[in-house]
Amino acid sequence: TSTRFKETYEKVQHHFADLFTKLFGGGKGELRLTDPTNYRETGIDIFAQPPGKRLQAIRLLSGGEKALVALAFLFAMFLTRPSPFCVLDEVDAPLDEGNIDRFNQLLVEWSDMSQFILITHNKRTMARAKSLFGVTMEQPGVSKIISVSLEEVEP
Amino acid sequence: TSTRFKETYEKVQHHFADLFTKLFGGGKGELRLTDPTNYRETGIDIFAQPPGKRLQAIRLLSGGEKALVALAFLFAMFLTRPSPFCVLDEVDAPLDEGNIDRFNQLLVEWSDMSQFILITHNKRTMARAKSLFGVTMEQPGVSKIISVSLEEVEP
Amino acid sequence: MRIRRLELIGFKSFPFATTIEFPYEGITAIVGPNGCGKSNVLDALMWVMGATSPKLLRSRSMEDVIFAGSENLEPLGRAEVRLTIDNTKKLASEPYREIPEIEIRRVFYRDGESEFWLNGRRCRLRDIQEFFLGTGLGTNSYAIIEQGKVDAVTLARPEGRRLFLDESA
Amino acid sequence: MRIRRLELIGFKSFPFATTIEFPYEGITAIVGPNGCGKSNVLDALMWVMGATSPKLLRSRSMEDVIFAGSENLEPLGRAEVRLTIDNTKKLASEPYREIPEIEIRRVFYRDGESEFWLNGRRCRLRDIQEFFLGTGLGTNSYAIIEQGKVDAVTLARPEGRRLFLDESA
Ligand SMILES: Nc1ncnc2c1ncn2[C@@H]1O[C@H](COP(=O)(O)OP(=O)(O)OP(=O)(O)O)[C@@H](O)[C@H]1O
Ligand SMILES: Nc1ncnc2c1ncn2[C@@H]1O[C@H](COP(=O)(O)OP(=O)(O)OP(=O)(O)O)[C@@H](O)[C@H]1O
Ligand SMILES: [Mg+2]
Ligand SMILES: [Mg+2]
Repeated sequence: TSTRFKETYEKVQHHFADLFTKLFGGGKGELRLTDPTNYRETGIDIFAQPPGKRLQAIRLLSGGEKALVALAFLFAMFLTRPSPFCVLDEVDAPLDEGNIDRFNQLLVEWSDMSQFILITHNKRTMARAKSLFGVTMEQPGVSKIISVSLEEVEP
Repeated sequence: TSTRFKETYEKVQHHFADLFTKLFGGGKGELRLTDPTNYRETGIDIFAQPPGKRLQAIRLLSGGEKALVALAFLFAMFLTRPSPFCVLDEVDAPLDEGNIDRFNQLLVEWSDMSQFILITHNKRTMARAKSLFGVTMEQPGVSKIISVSLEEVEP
Repeated sequence: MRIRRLELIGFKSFPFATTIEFPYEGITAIVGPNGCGKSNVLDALMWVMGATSPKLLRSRSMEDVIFAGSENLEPLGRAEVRLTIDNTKKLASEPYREIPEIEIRRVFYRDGESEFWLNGRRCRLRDIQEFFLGTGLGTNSYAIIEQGKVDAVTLARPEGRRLFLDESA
Repeated sequence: MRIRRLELIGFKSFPFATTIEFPYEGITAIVGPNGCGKSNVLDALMWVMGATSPKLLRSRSMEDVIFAGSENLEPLGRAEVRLTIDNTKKLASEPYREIPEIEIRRVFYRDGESEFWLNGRRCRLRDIQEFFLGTGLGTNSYAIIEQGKVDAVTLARPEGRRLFLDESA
């Protein structure tokens, strides 16, 4: 199993570096093993160098930068072994418009290989969806599903 | 000091009930002491009844509802002893448009009694501010303050 | 494997039978005001796929998944979720490989009884959990991110992060 | 008491002297892309007001508050923040009650040395912390909510919530 871990780790490492640059629009992301001599127990460290900044531990990043690093890591695993579907609940909340657009662009590119279900309050994300469901409580306390068109949610 | 705690608690309790209804646009919020016989050590429980729902512990609320309850509690203390200024960093991120508007409306009403400094990505919140500062990194890794007009950030 | 439809009956804030049909591929957005029931839909999906920890479902006990009543309606006695999986690409593991559509049902009664069904036949919880093994949708799934949990990756200790990797191996 | 101006020199991502003037009342919004330095401004305010825990400032050690360099610039040796308070309504406690404008300065050097100033005179950290006592801006302040911390109230245990109340007593 340790060769299997090594093979998986190398794929995830490659995808992470690639996705980091795509999501941040530049810069460099790096995974490192805490103990490369022991595949059975080693941990994984994450280093990030947003465009124009120095390479640093992720602790010093901003709220939005941390969320973007986390998404790069999760998607790196998704690309290593794509799951049949993917459900994301308001992961775009801390992101600015530029980062939301790059994030959505990636999902659009992958949308023929998997199903993506996004719960969101962000209009830019809604605009990229193929189908849109609304959940409402017309009767207080009782959830109901309604179909919603993009014009209804546009500002 | 226990009479002082009792007096403060009663004021906060009153403000919390009032602010809950204002922020949620209805419903009822309630504070209860975990041990009313011992003011020195008692804790404070929060109960929430969003409009049309049953009274319940805050654990079962949604992400946005919990943030709104927290804001009602923090502002109840602010109204009990207004601090000279108040700084809020992206507290509007989990809120939907209706709740953002009610939240901003409260701040506008209080804006002659204190200074409010809001860090936000939300355009509805930006639109209610009296003055707007932008932070940019024209030179990578170096923050600079620029003055921004609302037209520049409007969609 | 894709999600074709999800049906909620008496689950959390859905007292009446509610069906959501999902397109085969692409992005589906679920929208609505705070507290309307969006994250409850995600809870229903995780529950029918075999989630056992109430904490994962933002609940104190499993009973919290049953509709607890509203201003005008009484609490119900049972919660049921049905998940219909499209398996036309034969990605499911044996013995389901050749079956084009697979229905998974989970029922919970207020008295604590549970029922699990796979394509119309009673089964155990473990059978449902095994159905999703190896698809990346297990307990440390990188493919299901609950509200507020995206930070779990950056806040986790380095040893914790490898659990995600083991899921994708 | 109001904030009239905040000056950052070598603090976190602000290597060059930067001044922000605040209006006497009303709402001021601080905007900008992810990672541009908005929350660093809040950290600067908490730091000059006497914050001592690096964790509160999202740092591992106090040295993290000094500009650590960028692609083109070398790290600096000191961080300084100046806060000018408008006290025309005489709300400050003695001996500052009659002084219309009060400047608080805090400096930190990479060798670990600290300097604190109140209206041009050296003072101790405790003097700055005492200046803000009783204004609701102490350590359990309900008036300063850092990014992601609004949930601290709902996640706190009931005993933890009373700490906020003690601050407003
Ligand atoms: N067993 C139950 N019976 C009835 N209602 C329930 C039950 N469990 C949860 N709820 C209700 O569901 C609501 C929360 O729904 P949910 O978390 O899905 O909201 P949401 O749409 O995700 O909102 P947000 O945008 O704020 O995240 C709560 O108000 C709660 O009262
Ligand atoms: N000592 C330091 N020297 C140089 N740069 C620093 C220092 N400390 C933090 N930074 C930089 O500041 C950036 C974070 O800034 P900040 O947290 O203020 O962003 P923000 O504007 O709040 O973003 P978001 O919208 O994502 O919350 C990081 O990218 C980090 O590299
Ligand atoms: Mg939710
Ligand atoms: Mg920030």
